[in-house]
Amino acid sequence: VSQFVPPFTEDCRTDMYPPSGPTFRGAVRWYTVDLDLPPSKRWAPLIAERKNDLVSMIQAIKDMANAFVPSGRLIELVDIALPLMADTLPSPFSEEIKGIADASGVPLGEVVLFNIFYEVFTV
Amino acid sequence: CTSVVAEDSKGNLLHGRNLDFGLFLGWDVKNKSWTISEKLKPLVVNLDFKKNNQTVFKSTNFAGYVGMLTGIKPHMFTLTMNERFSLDGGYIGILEWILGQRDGMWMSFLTRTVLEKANSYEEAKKLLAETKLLAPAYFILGGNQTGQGCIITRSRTLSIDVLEIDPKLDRWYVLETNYDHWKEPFFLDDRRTPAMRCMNQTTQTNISVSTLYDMLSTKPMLNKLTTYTTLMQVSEGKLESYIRDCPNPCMPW
Repeated sequence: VSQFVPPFTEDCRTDMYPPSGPTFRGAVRWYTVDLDLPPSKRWAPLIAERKNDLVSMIQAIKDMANAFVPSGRLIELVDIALPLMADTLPSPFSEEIKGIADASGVPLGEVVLFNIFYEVFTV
Repeated sequence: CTSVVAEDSKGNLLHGRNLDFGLFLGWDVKNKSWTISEKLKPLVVNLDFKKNNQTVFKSTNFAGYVGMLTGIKPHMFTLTMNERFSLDGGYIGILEWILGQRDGMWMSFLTRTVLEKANSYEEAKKLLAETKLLAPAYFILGGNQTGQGCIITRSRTLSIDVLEIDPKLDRWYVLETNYDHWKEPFFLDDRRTPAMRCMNQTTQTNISVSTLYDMLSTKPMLNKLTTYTTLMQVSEGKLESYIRDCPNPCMPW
């Protein structure tokens, strides 16, 4: 009964492992990040495979931002101001983020926003 | 988020976490789901960071995000971070950064630096407790010896508290959601109580990767914001992750 009223607290589940059933959407793929490569090149193999998902996620954030500020000013601010922020970030993160923007074709400001979202989200 | 470090009766340390993100960032009425949480799930990847073809550390990440939220330095320590809300928040840190005061670290760059550079639980703990941050956070750290598990509660400038595993006090696990452990959680978001009830019901004798996954699969620790579950075993150097769904009825957070 408890799971049909908020907070839908269930009795403690058992025998859920190995994962299967409706709470398990899928396993997670492994990739190697070669730290011997220049920072701007490290993420290229991964991004080459996942860029469509990255573009789609960032588009969802943009849609939400445009819902708050229909003029599009907020996105403009991100695309103009945040690339300047990229140069202030410590190495190797600045170069890695630029490499991700190059590899994915996502504007640099939007990749920066994705990577500092934890601090921004507290707003 | 729900993070837990537990010591089994043989002294092995286990570390598990649910990564919940996307609150208030768009609700999909038709699918009863959070837009951003659903967009993040296809981006979940496991990463093996190598140098000279040797594993330095492993993590579960969102592709395109260079910082760390969940990681293991095999045979040394395991690290997760949970969001901490405070009025002295990240927006102040960002303002200081823009104004040129840059002595703080971006949270996920610190966790990445710790996983890459620290070579022991104690060294990791010191860095996480003492480095100035731009935003408050909870760092949940597991080591490779008995008693090595803690929750570091951080403000931007201070280490407010460190709660450690203490077998003498029969505290065989430490568990963090998104509230200071010495305060009651927000009553509409109490995931701590059911999580601890399940851990206590499991008992130290029976804690394992499998029963840790059971707890993290129980509502409301599993909720509509949960994107992935990660389980780590430091002594085996093992990290495993699973993308999650929460069938209705399910708490939005």
